[in-house]
Amino acid sequence: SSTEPLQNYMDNEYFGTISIGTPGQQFTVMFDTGSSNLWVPSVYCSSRACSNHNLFNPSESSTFVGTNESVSIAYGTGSMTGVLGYDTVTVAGIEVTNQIFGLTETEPGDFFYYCPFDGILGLAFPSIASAGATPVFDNMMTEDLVAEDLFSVYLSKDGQSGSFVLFGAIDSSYTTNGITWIPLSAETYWQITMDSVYIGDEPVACTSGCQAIVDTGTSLLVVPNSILNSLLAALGSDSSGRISCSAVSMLPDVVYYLNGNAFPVPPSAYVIESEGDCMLGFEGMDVPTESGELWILGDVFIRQYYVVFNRANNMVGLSPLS
Amino acid sequence: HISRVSLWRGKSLRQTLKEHGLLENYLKQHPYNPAAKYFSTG
Repeated sequence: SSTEPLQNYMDNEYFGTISIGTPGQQFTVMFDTGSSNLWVPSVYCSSRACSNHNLFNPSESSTFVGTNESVSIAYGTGSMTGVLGYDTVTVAGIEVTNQIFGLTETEPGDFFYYCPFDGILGLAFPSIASAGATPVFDNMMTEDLVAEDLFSVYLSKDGQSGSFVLFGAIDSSYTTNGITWIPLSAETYWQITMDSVYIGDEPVACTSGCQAIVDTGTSLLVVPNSILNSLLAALGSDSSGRISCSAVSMLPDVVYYLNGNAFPVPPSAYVIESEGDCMLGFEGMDVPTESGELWILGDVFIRQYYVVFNRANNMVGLSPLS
Repeated sequence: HISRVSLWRGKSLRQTLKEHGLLENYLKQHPYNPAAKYFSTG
């Protein structure tokens, strides 16, 4: 069995549609570069939590092949359990045959009822896939279904329209400011080495280098707990992250240095306004790595840069969006 | 060989739970831990 922590997805807002089976059954999924498995709810799930979602029905798919292998998707105090199966997965016209995926069977909590997506499609490396399941994009490459072994992500700033995941290509209309390529430091997550982090012109963290993960499945900018309070204070916030909305225009950029290049995130991006309140879009966590601290560059960062996830040469490409 | 999936921006689970008055209870029962996503698959 294997686990995938669902509680980490409670802030995510970008969703797309895929279909599974023959004929296709549609699902709203989150495209997550921070995990590697595909899972959707299934008709095996009889709890109320599943009643508000599209459920995959294997008996209505002529191409489904079941297994007896179990999978568990954990969230906080409980976990969804399910089984693994194989079927054709269609992602924007690309048909991936014999794709392994998880079909949930039980859902012990109620909150999933309100979850805005049905399932998750992981786009990270096979080395972190639960149950050894081959990720969708690996099958796209193996089955020669993509023109190039890369995919790219654009998240629009207004968030209302225009966001996309492009499989097999780089859209040159989003790279007019050039692409900076950063080699991966690990083929697990989309993990890179970060040189340092500045607030304005002042180095504030990661001064001896650290690790960062580019993760579409994380909404905010995640920083080590040991740094969070000093970072919030440097930006004029208390420990809750709340800040005066009138001060936003005077805040400095937070600048991530990656492979010798500066990648600024302006206050208009890292301050999140909701119902008249302004909050800094940072959250803390502690995950030590062999190379020191771990930072997560989530959607707040990705909205500033068109990101190319290149499996052909294991690099992340970043192009500033104007 | 080139395929674009359009993404739309919807309401987050956090926002939906907040609107239903369930967020506080949810966070009590499920302490939020961003680190749980990483290095937890087995």
